[in-house]
Amino acid sequence: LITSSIKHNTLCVASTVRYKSKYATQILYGPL
Amino acid sequence: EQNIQLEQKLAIQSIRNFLKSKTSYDVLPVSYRLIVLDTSLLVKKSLNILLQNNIVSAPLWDAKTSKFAGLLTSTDFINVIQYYFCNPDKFDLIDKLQLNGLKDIEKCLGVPSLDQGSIHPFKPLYDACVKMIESRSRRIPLIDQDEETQREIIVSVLTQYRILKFVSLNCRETRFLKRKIRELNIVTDASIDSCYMTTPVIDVIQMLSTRGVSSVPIIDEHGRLVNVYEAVDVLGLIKGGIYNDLSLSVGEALMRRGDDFEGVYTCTVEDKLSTIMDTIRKARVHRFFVVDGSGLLQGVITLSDILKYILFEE
Amino acid sequence: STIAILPSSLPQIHRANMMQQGSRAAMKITPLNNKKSKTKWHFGIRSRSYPLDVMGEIYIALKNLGAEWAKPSEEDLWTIKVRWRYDTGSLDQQRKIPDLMRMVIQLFQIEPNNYLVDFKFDGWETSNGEEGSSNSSSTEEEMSTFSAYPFLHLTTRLIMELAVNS
Repeated sequence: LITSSIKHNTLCVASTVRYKSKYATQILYGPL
Repeated sequence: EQNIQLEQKLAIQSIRNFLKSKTSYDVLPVSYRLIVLDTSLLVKKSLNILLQNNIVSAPLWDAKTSKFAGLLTSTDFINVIQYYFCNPDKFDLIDKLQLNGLKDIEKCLGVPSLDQGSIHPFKPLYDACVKMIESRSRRIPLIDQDEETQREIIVSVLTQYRILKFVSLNCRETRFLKRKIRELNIVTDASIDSCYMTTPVIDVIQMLSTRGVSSVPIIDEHGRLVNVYEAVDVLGLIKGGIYNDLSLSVGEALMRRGDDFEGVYTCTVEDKLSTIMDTIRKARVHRFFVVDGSGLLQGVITLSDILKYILFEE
Repeated sequence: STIAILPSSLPQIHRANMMQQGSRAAMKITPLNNKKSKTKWHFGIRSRSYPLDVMGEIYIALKNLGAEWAKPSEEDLWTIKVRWRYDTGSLDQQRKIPDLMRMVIQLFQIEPNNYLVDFKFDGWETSNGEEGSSNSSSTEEEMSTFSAYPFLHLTTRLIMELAVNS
């Protein structure tokens, strides 16, 4: 899991997963 | 002349076969980012996230149902502005509006929900293009299923621009598209809705919404094209909190544009699709306004028009 | 080719034209600041608290969120094996969809007084005790359509709980 610092009460987490033979870094923004 | 026609016909068929032989997955870079917004985020927070990441749209994720919940696009922000103009007393509601409340705004305004549709990443790229044209949307989410949990995966979102750029980079046949634009019947003619620099920006936003277009050309008193107001400009308007200024003209609203805006692309009916596709390969262009020799507005060629021609004409 | 960029549409030229016309509002309206603040990413979450306090906080947060964990072994107090029900209600259980997510939470020391809590996805289980298929047929290698969103969602909830508690 990778995270970025909480700003404006918004949390941002991400995870890089392999999709077939490509790499997607899925970034999810959610409210704190 | 006949050679050029025959070459164009064969080139289009070859490009179409290319689109049928590739999948949407092939368009994806080897490594890429996908920004997804939780539907419980505030609309105004999501606007900051889009602007911070220099994007104009993002897929939504509903954590309650563990499902993809559609795309956030500039159309949603246009609806919010229109809702505000119909209900100026509801300012604080807009301030607290969450992404999962946007559907209610659509219902209040009586605007149709954008049918985004979606497609599996391993379907032919041609099918993704047809789906986008049918749904009149300029982007299509690629959705797969988690092998184990059958839960939806938002793999990515393909746009018409990305597909045409992929074609311009990979299909050498685009060089043989030498017939003049005037012969191809792909220009939306001059009766398209235009406005003046002094037109109130709210009227222009209404035009974007009621006509279902993503840009409105701005002409001078002689009918010459001077600028364009685009749907994505609405994001800057809201960010600046100036959308509640009824008297704002579209010329003043355009002062919000950042310096990285590349400018409005124009062409004439003498141009060819080969040079149009080459421009798409080199620049982030989303439409070409057709002008005559003295700059008078004649019409517009959108990426949808180009895609439709490639998919169905000749 | 007669393809060109319309000079009057370039932001600097448009602004000069508007100023020339002496538009009042134009004086006040500033262009959108397009300098992107680069997002700084780092693994997991950082902590400068005392290691045992960090572990205590994590166990409290897991308990508040209804998660379970395996009893830690004596020789490794800094790793927590978590199991967490991820029921989204709408999915019908008959389809035997694994609804227990496994996660490994581990505390690392980066330097004196600087620790990192790392979260790792560790497969699915079904609540009637069957292992998710990730352990049997398709190994990590083959399993290539994996949705990270449930994992991201649960870690978000845990981080919020830790942030709120702290």
